[in-house]
Amino acid sequence: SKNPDDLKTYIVYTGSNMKDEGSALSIYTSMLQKVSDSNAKPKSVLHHYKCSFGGFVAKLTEEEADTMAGLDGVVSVFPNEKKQLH
Amino acid sequence: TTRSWDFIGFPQQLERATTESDVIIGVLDSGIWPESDSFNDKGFGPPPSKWKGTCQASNFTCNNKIIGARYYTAGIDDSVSEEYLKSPRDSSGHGTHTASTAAGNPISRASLFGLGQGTARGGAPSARIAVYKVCWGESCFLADILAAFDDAIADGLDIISVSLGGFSDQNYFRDVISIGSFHAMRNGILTALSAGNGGPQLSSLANISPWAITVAASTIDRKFVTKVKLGDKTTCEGTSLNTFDLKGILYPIIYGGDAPNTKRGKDESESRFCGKGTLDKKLVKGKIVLCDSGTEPRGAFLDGAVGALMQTQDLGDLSPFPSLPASFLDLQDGAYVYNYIKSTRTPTATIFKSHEINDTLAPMVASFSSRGPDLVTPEILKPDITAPGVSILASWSPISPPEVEGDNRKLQFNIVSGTSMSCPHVSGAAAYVKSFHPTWSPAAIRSALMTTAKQLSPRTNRDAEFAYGAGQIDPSKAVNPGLIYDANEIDYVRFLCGQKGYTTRTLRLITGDKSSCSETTYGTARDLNYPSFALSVPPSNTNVSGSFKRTVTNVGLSSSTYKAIITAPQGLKIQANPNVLSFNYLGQKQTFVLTVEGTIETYLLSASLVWDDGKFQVRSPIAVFNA
Repeated sequence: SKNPDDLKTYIVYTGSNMKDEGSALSIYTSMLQKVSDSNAKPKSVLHHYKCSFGGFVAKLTEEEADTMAGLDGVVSVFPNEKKQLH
Repeated sequence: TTRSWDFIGFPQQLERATTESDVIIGVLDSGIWPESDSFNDKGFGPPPSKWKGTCQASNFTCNNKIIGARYYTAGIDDSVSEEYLKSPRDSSGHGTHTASTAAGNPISRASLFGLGQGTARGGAPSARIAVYKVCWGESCFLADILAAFDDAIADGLDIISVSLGGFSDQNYFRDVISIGSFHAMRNGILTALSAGNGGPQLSSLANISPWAITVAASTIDRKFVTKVKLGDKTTCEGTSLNTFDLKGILYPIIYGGDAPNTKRGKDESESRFCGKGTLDKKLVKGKIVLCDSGTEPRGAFLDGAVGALMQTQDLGDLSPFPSLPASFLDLQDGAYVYNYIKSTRTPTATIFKSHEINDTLAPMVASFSSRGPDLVTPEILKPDITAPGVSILASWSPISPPEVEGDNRKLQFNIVSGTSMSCPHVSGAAAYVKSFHPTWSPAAIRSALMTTAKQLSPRTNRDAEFAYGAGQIDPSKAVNPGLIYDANEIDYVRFLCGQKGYTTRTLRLITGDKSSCSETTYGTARDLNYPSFALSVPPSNTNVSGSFKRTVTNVGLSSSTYKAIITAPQGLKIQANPNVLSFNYLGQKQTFVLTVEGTIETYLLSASLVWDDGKFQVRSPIAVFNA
């Protein structure tokens, strides 16, 4: 799981937005710490949704994504795939 | 749009609310070409005070028509061209087309090299446009779509138009468009979604959110045909958007299978399709080539052919815009041309410029338009509605790369087909309704559009309600629907409580309140106050039995009495109880129960309920289907 090739970009959706952007970011960072190996390089929030709802984007292994989905405060976790124009 | 709005009975000279310029439509797409006349801001005042968005300027300038523009690059990868990375500018044409269809200024004498000439216009030409560029090439990354929704909702929009989609997860909250449109709905914003181009297969929908409006694509009465004449004086008609004129001159014609590029090891089995590099340049140069393919004749163009005829099984509804004189023939005409080539010593042919004919069968749902039923929640009828989406002329991006390399024509307008094109017709219509009723909820606007839609016939439209939902939009009528089926966030939460996979915990996270499913659950999706009725019968069961509880709100005459008029096929007994609803004031709500009983011998039965007070006819489709 430490092989960077195993990392994929995931979207973590956390529901309605938190009023305080600073505390939201620290909660997301703490969530990332919870799911990752304590010996591994710390993970970062690549982007976070803050205006109308909550959530963030991060690189995770499949195992970490599964663990993340079970955390309190997480609604869903899914890979950053593509949609197409119609 | 030079024909589509008129075809659906929405003329240019129509009474408009002065508040139309306060309506803001957000377009999540491939960006916009701001210099297009469709987006000139002459006559527009400053943005409405509710607008909180921004313009990410680079090689791009907003104005009082395009009041906001952002771009999102979180998801893009190295395969995307760098050239237009840092701008909301549209390099593909798609976003310019959809934005101008929803809210573009009227532009007279618009055409594609003379084809489809007329006045191109948006449904709400005085509305403002906010652009959210989430697609690069054909790809639209989920992280970017979600980021765009996040901003768009906060920016103070009224309508969000989304002509893109893809696989939808079984859980609404693992799909970015469902998530985004749910939060849009919570903030009073209606999201219009393209149904997808996966038809005519059943259950091929690409967007199914119950809090949004899903739009199918149908034809208009303008059809482009391309006449072909052979040396034996036989003529036949194919379909294409042939902008070239060979002036009736007969050119030698050759079968692609007889001109393989043997130097590159190609044989007849490849060259017959006229793919790139498969044809012998010496043999095809200066000739018309007959190809066994329904796609763009790239090889014929690149190898110097004068024209191409493609014989194809499925002409479909997508009119291709070839890079050389071309016509797509059905298999019968294609076989005739083939036999003519094979039986004549010096076969010749010519291809005429396309011309318009009146399609008397319109409106018909396009073959490519995705069909229901919605696999996630079958008892929410999707698509909701249909709108013009075949051969639609609208503004285009002049830097859009042509289909074929070497074709350097620059387009101000283009004619394209897809549910991408029908979706902004509904966005524009919704903006038009919103301009008259600024306080109406997203569900109320959707209800107004659905219950006033023109009924289409299941006899001429394969898959009936699964193809067209409530029918073809009629924006002029939608402003005065009489009654509306309203719904708000609490209703959708109650609905979700009754579906698998949604717990009190997750719904509390999503809504941010302390609602509990145990108190508020709707037993089935049928309890959601939707303007259509879908009853699913278990597989291999022919007995039909079910009921729907609905509440309607009076927005017509303060004092009125509506009678239920039910149309049902043989074998179904449908009743509304009560079958008369009396109203004494505007905003008054009345509740009724619709019961359906009987038997079903086929996979789908179509029926309808109309509440009629003599002035307003409030129509809901009823679809009973075998799962």
